[in-house]
Amino acid sequence: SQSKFPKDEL
Amino acid sequence: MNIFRFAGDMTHLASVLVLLLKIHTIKSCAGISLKTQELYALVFATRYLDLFTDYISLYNTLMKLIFLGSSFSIVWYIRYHKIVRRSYDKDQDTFRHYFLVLPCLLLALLINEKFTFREVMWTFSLYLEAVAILPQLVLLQRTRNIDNLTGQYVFLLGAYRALYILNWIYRYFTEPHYVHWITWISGLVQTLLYADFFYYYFQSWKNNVKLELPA
Repeated sequence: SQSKFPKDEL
Repeated sequence: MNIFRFAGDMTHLASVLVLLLKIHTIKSCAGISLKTQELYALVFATRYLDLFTDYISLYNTLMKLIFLGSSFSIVWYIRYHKIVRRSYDKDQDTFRHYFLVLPCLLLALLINEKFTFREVMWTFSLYLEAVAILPQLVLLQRTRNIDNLTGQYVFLLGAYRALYILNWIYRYFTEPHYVHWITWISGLVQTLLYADFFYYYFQSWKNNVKLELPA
């Protein structure tokens, strides 16, 4: 799926 | 992690350090928009909500702490430090930045990848960061002589997101299913807002003249 947490980018 | 993203993070870090250097050493915030700094503090506060809930890497956590700490301390310096605050030009820094917050919040509620609190807050931070530089760019057009540190600060702040675009292109081609339209479009809009600044910054560097933006 597209949205996932945690986001790895700052 | 790829070289573009690392370069982007380092450029972003450099922009923060240049600003802290300017404010902390010469105790001046001339030419700096408090409104942009407040918007950036809000960007980091809403983007790093997972700071204490998810651990990705020491690097990730460290950088988040640096960006949060620096943005809030810069706002504190300009608002409350007895010497720095004197050099803040509140008559020129008049952009109604609150008019940026609400539309970004509404847009994040409408267009997001998943309608959860964290995801909407994260999306809001992306939209807000895209426009956060506007008060600063408006102030630069009103400030006749832009000092070097301020010019370098804005340049580095714009350059970091341009490097992130290269990072997204790289990840798109190297990672299957890596598609984040919201992030990409916000980042592109953000970088395009710097286009004219980059042009005049490059011209001043090439002709070795003082940086000046046309009114």
